[in-house]
Amino acid sequence: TVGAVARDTSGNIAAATSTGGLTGKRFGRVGDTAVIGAGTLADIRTCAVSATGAGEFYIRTAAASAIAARMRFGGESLQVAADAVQAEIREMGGSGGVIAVAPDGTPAWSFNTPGMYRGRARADGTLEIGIYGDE
Amino acid sequence: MTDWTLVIHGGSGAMSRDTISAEQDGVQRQALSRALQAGKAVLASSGSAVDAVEAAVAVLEDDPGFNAGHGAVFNAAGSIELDAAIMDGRTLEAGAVCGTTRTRNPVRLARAVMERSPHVLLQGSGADEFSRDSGLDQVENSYFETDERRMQLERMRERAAGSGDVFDIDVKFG
Repeated sequence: TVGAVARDTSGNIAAATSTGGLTGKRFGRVGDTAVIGAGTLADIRTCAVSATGAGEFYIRTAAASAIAARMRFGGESLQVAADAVQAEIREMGGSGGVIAVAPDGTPAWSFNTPGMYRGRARADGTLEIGIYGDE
Repeated sequence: MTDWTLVIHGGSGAMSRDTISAEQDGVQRQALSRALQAGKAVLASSGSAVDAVEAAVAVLEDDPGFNAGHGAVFNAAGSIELDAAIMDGRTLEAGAVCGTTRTRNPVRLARAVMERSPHVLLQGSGADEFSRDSGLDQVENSYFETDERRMQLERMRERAAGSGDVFDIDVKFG
């Protein structure tokens, strides 16, 4: 699974995700990527999120919407909300990660696996790429 | 306001310095960098967040090293079914497709659903037909195949044969 979230100079945010799913998946199986609010979400009131991992868990927890709800109704920061939802998914036995961005441009990523292919760039010149969890 | 932000991912999993060679590490980082550059080019010229995420994801779909587009994993039947979604935060417009098999860049098909249909989610042969009607780049399903993913499917089938359940979620890896 691959994905991107962005905040543009007009202040808008967007999310996109694309995947082949799971190796050996049953013909017809659909994961979280195409389920808006699970693996992909963009809502200017809260955040944009793109997820990767065991899609069934991200659907059952409505993961992207859960992060947005924690921000909107619980007042949590994006990073705190993203980490909390990944921890819940881990406790359920699921694994994966998310990338996210807030309307103010704050980026976040959170994953409960040893690694995640990831990168981020900002107008201030920040440009980071990572693979392993300890980077 | 000149501030912009772009974040990308190429999937999560059991990556470790023991399982990824230094060469593969470099190849993957270069691909991630290309995706960042594609999205950055849009944002730095005051383009839209929707254009930026589509551009970045399309680069990763075209790269054989990630599970999307060219390089996607095989299903148990030995074919490739692709899912994608895109969403605009300001309008809450969204487009998504699942089980598509012929569109080179599924993220572009998701965007076509968002912008040229009254729907949010199209699936299977209906999504493939909408892609043709929308004039998107069509490919054979074999375009998405790679030897690496075919070997993963074979290894999974061998392991599943041992577990007796071809759909045992525990023997799968994305």
